[in-house]
Amino acid sequence: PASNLGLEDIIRKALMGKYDD
Amino acid sequence: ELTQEQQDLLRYILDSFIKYRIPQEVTKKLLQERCNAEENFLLLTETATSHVQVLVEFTKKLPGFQALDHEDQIALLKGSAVEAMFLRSAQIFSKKIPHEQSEQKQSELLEDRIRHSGIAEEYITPMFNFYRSIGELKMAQEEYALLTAITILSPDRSYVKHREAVERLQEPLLDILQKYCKLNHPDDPQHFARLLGRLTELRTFNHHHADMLMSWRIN
Repeated sequence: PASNLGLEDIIRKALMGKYDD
Repeated sequence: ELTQEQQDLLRYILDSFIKYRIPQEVTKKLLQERCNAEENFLLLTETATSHVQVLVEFTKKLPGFQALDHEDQIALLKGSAVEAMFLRSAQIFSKKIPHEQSEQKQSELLEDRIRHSGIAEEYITPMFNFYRSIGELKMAQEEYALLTAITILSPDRSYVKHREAVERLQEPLLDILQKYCKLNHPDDPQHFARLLGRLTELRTFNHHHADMLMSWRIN
């Protein structure tokens, strides 16, 4: 789940437009 | 007065700020029935994740941001995400009367949820004090939007390589905010300075945030 991802991972994915993995 | 160009930029940033907010299906869950500490923890982390996602979308729309060095973009977002989150929360908790009763109830429920999430009291109290102090400034939505953008575009964050490039994006927004404060709060000449003071205060939350998460996880 997203809650297990670090802040930087969430930012990198969001910058690339990937939300759901 | 704001020039036409500044008015357009302000309008554009405000529109993005309003558009990119935590989706309703996430906030809905947060405002539904009470649950235990573990469920609270999961809900609040889900909300925080969602906040970072919409924050990135808002940031991408800031003029010039996408042209910055990619690693600098990440450094800016990493450095500001917590502060931007506190600003958003402040906007929720500092809402003044006239307050719809359902909204009042919702923010009370949310406060209750945060207070019973397992986060140590020593972190909770300064947080709600900050929300109160923001509330006293009676900020317009435009000020929240600009302040958030200014926070994100802080050239002095760790690991930012091209600081001048970031400064060039931040400065026009500071100009707009300063003018806006004079126009919107003519009775308080110190309003702009007070807003910048809150940004300094926000930075202390950034420092405490890691300790806060650690205590939360342990609990």
